[in-house]
Amino acid sequence: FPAETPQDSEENAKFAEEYLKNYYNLKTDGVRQGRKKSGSQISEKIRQMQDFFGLEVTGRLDSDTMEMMHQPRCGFVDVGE
Amino acid sequence: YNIFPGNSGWKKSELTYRIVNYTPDMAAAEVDAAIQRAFQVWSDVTPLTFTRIYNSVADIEISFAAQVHNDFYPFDGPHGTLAHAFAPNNGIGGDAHFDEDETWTSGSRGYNLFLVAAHEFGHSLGLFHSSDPSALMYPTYHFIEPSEFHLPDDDVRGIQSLYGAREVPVVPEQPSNPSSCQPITFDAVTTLRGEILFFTNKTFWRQISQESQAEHHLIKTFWDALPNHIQAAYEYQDKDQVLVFKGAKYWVINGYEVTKDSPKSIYDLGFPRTVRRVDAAVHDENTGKTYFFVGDKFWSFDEKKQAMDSVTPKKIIDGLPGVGSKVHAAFQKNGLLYFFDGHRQYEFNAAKKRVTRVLKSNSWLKC
Repeated sequence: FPAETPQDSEENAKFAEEYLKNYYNLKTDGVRQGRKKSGSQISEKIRQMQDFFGLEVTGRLDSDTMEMMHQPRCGFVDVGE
Repeated sequence: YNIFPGNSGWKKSELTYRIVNYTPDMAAAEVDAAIQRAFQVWSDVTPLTFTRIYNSVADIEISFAAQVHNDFYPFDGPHGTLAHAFAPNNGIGGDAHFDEDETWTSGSRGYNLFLVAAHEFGHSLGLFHSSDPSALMYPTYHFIEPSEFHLPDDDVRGIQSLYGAREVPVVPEQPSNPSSCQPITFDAVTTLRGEILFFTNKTFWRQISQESQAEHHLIKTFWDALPNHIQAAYEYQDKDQVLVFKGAKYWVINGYEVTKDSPKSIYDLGFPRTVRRVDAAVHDENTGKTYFFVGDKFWSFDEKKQAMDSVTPKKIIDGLPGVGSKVHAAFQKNGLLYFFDGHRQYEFNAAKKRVTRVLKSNSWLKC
């Protein structure tokens, strides 16, 4: 299997961020936030998403999580506004 | 199921809808039929009625649009987000929007409008996303044959928590007595301690021996804890168990008792979360493997190890040549495997790896 390249990771992270903005109310103000703060916020949203779908809750973008994010779906958010 | 926090649904039961525009992907009549049937999914189990209007604003406004479309939730081009709908309220509340960049169909190609609309109208009526993978209100799209669609129990409980159940005249719950000679499509088939059980809708045929006339019963009469419209079943004789599947759950039967720890999750068997139902299952005593059929693929499960043999399933046409691309029910008898697809049944010799006979689905039932 080909190893995941840094470019793949970057694309996954961008895709996941958009997904979490759309369906998990991830708030980003467009300004690059501090790595630690931004990372923990995204990680928390990934946990919420993994918990909702019954995936293993890791807070990381593992292959199961990415596969679920790529599935076609309803556009309504999964968490309360 | 979940309902929208702080929203208890519509205060009236007679609702109106309007189809504001059409997708060019389908004939207008096909869109009308898909939308009408999607509403019927919900009106069948509640006191709600849906009346189509044409010339004024309706409670539920239905439209097709691409990208930005004036609601702060722009669509994203093909795939990804397919549609969205708003919780009951005035104005935009209740409205359903479908992404025009998708390919909408009344079949399995592209995205089936009926299936997506039925989900969106659940939001229009006050249901939030469910985390039950077999529920209609689960957020991800999963194609099933619309003619085989039954509103899952989770959604029925959800919508009835808001609007109550539909009042229908009480009729005795006796199975109709259709002739077993008519063509029948079975939901699932399994052996049970030497008998063969053929499940269809709320009932099952029980073939006790090859000489006897088949009995016809309601599922609930024998196993009150089992759901209707089950989708797969198989017997594992070493444990004297029959496993019965519907959606993402399965029930374990010991003879005529359902075990207390049922239902269980199919994901405990090793399925990935992308699998939301099992179409058919059969245990092959010759190999000790159980085969689970999902769409056009099948998984091999090792009963001794209680684990899937591989993380990826095989194509049915590759592993079981001649059987077709889908299996709706299956069982094993006298060392041979029998696969059902509609009104047909394929007798398959696993050792020779070929189909040995094609039979009618009801060939085991004495007419």
